[in-house]
Amino acid sequence: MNIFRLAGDMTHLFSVLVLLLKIHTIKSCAGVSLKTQELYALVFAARYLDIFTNYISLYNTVMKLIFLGSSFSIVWYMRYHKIVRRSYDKDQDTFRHYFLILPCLLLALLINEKFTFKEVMWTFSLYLEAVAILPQLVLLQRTRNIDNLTGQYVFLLGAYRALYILNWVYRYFTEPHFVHWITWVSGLVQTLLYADFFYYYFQSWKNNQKLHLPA
Amino acid sequence: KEESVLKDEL
Repeated sequence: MNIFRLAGDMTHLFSVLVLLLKIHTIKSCAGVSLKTQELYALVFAARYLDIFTNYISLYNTVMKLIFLGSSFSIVWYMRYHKIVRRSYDKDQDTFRHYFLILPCLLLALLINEKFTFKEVMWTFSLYLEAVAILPQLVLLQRTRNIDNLTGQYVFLLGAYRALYILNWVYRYFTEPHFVHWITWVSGLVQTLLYADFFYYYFQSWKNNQKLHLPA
Repeated sequence: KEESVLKDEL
């Protein structure tokens, strides 16, 4: 464990807590994409298949349970909670996220480190996570007013993977033959997808204005 | 085992 990875995990934890807090306290999911939340639930389900069979550490298991629990409960809130679901903007959240799942699955079947069920599912979760934010970014472009919590959620979600990239650089230089191209490339693509959001987020922060993305 | 090295990440 290095500082970059710990910072990345904490940033990721904060992003899901910010979102859960928003939905649970103000009972609203305005501006939040259900599609992205469903993709993330799928990412964690595919990645943490061995949560009970491959014990690594208490920290690792607890964090996996938190990520699984939070992502599925956010999906539950947005789909079934009678108050929260009313604030879900399904007419705007129209990204066909099923078109993301299949290509990622096919790619995982073609490009992976080992052709086993667990490894292919793990690789699938990497590719899917890289594109899971797209429905949310599209929704932000459409809904003019981006409330602070949603903006912070997306920012933290992007920052966590950027910190993971620093973690991979650190591990590359400190651990012998630590080479994982698949993870590095998908992590880089994921972070680059946030590039323009980061730019506008920083601009709004610098000029102390409300965050708005150009149409 | 290199494979497990990466799997300790979240």
